[in-house]
Amino acid sequence: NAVVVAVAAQKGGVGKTTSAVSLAAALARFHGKRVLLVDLDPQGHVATALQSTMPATGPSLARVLQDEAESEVLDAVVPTGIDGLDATAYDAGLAATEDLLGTRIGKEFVLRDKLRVTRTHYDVIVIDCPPNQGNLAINGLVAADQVLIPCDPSPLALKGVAALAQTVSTIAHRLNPQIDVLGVLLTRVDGRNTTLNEAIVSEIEEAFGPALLPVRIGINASLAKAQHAGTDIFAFDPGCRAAQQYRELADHVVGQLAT
Amino acid sequence: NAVVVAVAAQKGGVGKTTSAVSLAAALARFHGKRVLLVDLDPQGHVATALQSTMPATGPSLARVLQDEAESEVLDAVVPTGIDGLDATAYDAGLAATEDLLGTRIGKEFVLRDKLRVTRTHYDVIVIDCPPNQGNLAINGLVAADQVLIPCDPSPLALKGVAALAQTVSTIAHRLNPQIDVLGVLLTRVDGRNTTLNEAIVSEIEEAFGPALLPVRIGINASLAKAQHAGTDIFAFDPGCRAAQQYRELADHVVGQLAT
Ligand SMILES: Nc1ncnc2c1ncn2[C@@H]1O[C@H](COP(=O)(O)OP(=O)(O)OP(=O)(O)O)[C@@H](O)[C@H]1O
Ligand SMILES: Nc1ncnc2c1ncn2[C@@H]1O[C@H](COP(=O)(O)OP(=O)(O)OP(=O)(O)O)[C@@H](O)[C@H]1O
Ligand SMILES: [Mg+2]
Ligand SMILES: [Mg+2]
Repeated sequence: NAVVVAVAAQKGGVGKTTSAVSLAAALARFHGKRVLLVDLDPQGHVATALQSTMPATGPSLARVLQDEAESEVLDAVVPTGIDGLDATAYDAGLAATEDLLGTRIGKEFVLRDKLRVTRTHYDVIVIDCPPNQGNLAINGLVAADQVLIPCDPSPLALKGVAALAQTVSTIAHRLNPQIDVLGVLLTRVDGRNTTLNEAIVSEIEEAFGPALLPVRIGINASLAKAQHAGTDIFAFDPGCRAAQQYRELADHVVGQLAT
Repeated sequence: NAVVVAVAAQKGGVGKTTSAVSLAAALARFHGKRVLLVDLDPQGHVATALQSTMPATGPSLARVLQDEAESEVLDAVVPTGIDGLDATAYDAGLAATEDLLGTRIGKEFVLRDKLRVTRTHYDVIVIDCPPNQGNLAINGLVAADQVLIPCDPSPLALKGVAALAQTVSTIAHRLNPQIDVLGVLLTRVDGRNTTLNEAIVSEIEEAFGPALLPVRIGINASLAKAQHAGTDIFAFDPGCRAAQQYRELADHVVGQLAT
C-alpha cells in the first residue's frame, strides 16, 4: 500500500508544484519507487512542468472525483516519460470540481475513497495541492499520511504555515487520524539576502521547531528553466545545486517513511 | 464614482498583493487620490503587509458579502495609517464565503452590488484577488472596470495569463460589459537571468502584445522586507528601484484612467 504525501501551502508561489514534481521524480529515479503524482490544482502545472514527455491530454480526474460510482484515480493516470513515475493528466474540468464537491455528502473523503485500489499499484503517491484551503486541497489532506509544507523565506508565506498547521490538526481530530506533518521545507532561499532569511528562519524555528526540515532549497534559475523546457530538474540540469538538494529531500523522505 | 481596478492572477506568488498594496499606496501618496484597498483573499495579506499602521481587526467583510440586506463594503473599512488610503480589515471568515457564495442567486454580482454606495466615497478602489478563479475572484472581476494582471517571468505564470484573459472576455460578454484589461505587469524580473526573461517576455509580447505594460518591476528584496516591517515600500525604502517602479506604475494608471 502506497504512502500518500500531500504537498500543501495556502500561500501561492512557494514551490509546491516544483517540490512535488522534483520529489516524485527523485523517488522514482534514485530510489526505484513506483510513484504517482496527483495534480489537484486546476492550474494543471504538473503537466506543464513535464510536458516534454507527458501526453498533452488524458482521461479526466474531474470525472473520477465527481463520479458517485466506483471509479479510481488510476483511471485518470498517464505515463510521464520518467521510469517509475506516473501522473494524472491535465484536466481543465478540475476547476468546476471545487464547487461541485461543496454539496456532496462526505465531500472531504472523495479522493481518499478513489485512491483505495490505486494505492495498491504504487509505493508513494505525491499530491500537488492548489494555493488555498478549499475542497480540493482538503481532499488532498484527508487522503494523506504525510504533509510537506513548502515555505519561502517571506513574511507572507510564514503567516500561512501556522494556518495550515491548524487545519491539519483539525483534520487529524475529525477526519484523518493518521495524518502527520512531514515537515516545513524552506524553498527559494536566496544566499544574498541573509538578514531577512535569518529573521524568517528563526521565526519558523520558534513556531515549528523540529518540523523545519534539515534540507533547504536555494534559489536556482535552473528550476524555472527546466519547467520552460518541460522536463524535471534531474533531466535538465542534474549537476546543479537544486537537483542535489531535491535529491537530499527524497533521501530524507525515504528515511522518514521507513521508520 | 470610483474606478475599480482588480489585481488578479490565477498563478500564486506573482506579486498580486505586493502590486495591489504598492499601487494603492502610490495613488494615495503621490496623486492625492482617495483610495480603498479591498482584500478578497482569505489569506488576508493586505492587513499583514500594512500591519504596523492598520488596526489588527475590524468589521467583517465576510458578513457584508454574505448579508442579503443592504450592507456596503464601506461598513468593513478601516484606516491604514497612510493618508488617503483605507482598506478592508483582516477577516478570517472570508474563507467560508467562497463556498457560501456558490449557491446564491446572482453569486457573481454580490461585491459589485455592495460597492454601489462605497464607490461614491473614493476615487479608486483596488481589489487584491486570491490565486484562483473561484467565486471571490470572479466577484472581484465582475465588480471591476479594469484588470491588472501581474506575471513573473516564469513558464508557469505565463500559462495562467491566457486562462485569465479568457475568463475576463467571458465576463465581459455575460456579466460586466465595461471590464477592460489594464495590462500585464511583469514582476520579479531578475536582471541576472536574461535568457529565461527574454524567452518569457517575447512569449508574452507575442500572446498579449500591447497589453504588456511599459513599466516592469525588478526583483527587489526591499519589498519582502517592507512586508516584514508591516509598511508599504514608500515608507520603508522610498529611494529603492521598486518604489520608483511602482510609482511609475501609478503614474501610468492615472494616465490611463484619465483617458
Ligand atoms: N528554489 C527555487 N529557486 C528559484 N525559483 C523557484 C524555486 N522554486 C520554485 N521556483 C519558481 O518559483 C515559481 C513558483 O513555484 P511553484 O509554481 O512551484 O510554486 P507553487 O507553490 O506551486 O505555486 P502555486 O501557488 O501557483 O501553485 C515558479 O516559477 C518556479 O519555477
Ligand atoms: N518585485 C519583487 N521582488 C522581490 N520579491 C517580490 C517582488 N514582488 C513580490 N515579491 C515577493 O514575492 C512573494 C510573492 O508576492 P505576493 O505575495 O505579493 O504575490 P501574490 O500573487 O499576492 O501571492 P498569492 O498568490 O499567495 O496571493 C512575497 O514574498 C513578496 O514579498
Ligand atoms: Mg503549484
Ligand atoms: Mg496575494
